[in-house]
Amino acid sequence: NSIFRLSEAMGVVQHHDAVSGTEKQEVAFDYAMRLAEGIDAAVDVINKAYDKLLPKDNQSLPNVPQFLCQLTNISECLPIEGQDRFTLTLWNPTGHTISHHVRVPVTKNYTILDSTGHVILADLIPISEPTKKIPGRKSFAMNQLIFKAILPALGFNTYYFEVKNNTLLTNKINDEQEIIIT
Amino acid sequence: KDDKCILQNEYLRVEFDCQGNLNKIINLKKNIVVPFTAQGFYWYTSFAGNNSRAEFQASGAYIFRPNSSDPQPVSTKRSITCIKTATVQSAIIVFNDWTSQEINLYDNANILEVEWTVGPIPIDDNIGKEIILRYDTDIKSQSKFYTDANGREVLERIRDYRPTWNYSKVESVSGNYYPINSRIWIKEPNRQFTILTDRSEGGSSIYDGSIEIMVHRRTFYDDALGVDEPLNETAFDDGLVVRGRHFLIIESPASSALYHRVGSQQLYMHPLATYALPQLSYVNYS
Repeated sequence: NSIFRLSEAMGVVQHHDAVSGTEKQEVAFDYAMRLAEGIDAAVDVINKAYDKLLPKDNQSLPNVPQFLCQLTNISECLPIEGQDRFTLTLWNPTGHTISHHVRVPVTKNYTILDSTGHVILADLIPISEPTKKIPGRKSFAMNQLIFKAILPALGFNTYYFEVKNNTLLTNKINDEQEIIIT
Repeated sequence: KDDKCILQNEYLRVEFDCQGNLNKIINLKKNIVVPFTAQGFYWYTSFAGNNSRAEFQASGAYIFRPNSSDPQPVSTKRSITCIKTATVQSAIIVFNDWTSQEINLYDNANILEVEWTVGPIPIDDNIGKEIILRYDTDIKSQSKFYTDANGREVLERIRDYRPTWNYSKVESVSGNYYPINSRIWIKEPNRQFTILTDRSEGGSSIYDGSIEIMVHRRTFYDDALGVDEPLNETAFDDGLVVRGRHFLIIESPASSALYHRVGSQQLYMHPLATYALPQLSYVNYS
């Protein structure tokens, strides 16, 4: 039962101290460790599910493991940083189609293709100064790609990111974008 | 290129003045205007106490006990950067080194996103601080506000009142604080202002038309209720940085539930993002 460690940790952190963050510091560390270990174990379940949902014609190709980026709230995803290509798969757990705006921190500029080969329109905007200054943030990403994803009910879409060129991005803004600073 | 920063799509118009103050949010479809007299970060000073449960109990892990009912603004000025693209329009408002907010209006969105960042809270002055994000409107809420109980039933809260006993006001702020597990709102006959939260927080409506939500705190004293530690996060050199989001809905009371129920489900059951590094060209990958 690969998700037991996560479900057990989630059970533990229903305690009111965990919900509100009023536990002792050592207990907070223990909660964080339990959740982190549980999430790490549950990623295997995600991969096993996508192995079934993403069948390959050529079985000799190895499975490409999926991984989480849990620090995208501070625009940090180190494994994709500097890569020439990567994929983003979004799973919609609700029973209806949804639209969702995605932010992907990047060090290069990418063309984004959907599963049918269509280019997705995306905006490249700078990561805000307060984000860049967050203590402990290790990312070199200075920009983020934002696009709208339409996800089917209880389904997923995969987006393929392919680098446009190998030059590192500066803090340059597209001509179409408007910036007001006061 | 303009004096004012205005975020606008087909549903909402959000106006800021040149000093970075949120002036008003307009629901364009319903022609509902909600002016804001103030919006931003404030802090309460934590009561120091004497490590007892009696009269001088300190503000600590379990107890929120400010020593004044007037919170201080975290800064006297702020800077605003406004970015507009086809997908998103953003106002990034920096209050000081440790508080900022990014207000985002996405295309086709009828909910306004406020992403707040607080911390590390400075404690060089040896004063415990409890940080709130406050939204002051002109809505005549008549002492009433509404918060959910564990994401389930939303209950009516009335300032300085309890439905089952005669309430004597002692703590004017903390005595009116309630858990906000998913949402809080205030309303009048034709306007409702709802805030969805991305996590459990505490909050209140201390004045008519006002909603305040506590987002971070750092205290020096234990409240003698068993934790035996102040909420100081001294294990981290400078304290913690916390980032979260509020989602603002301006609607009529009759139709607000349609938006906050759908919005809260999308928050709770948000898409799961996973990445992969296939060493294949798109043609071969697809």
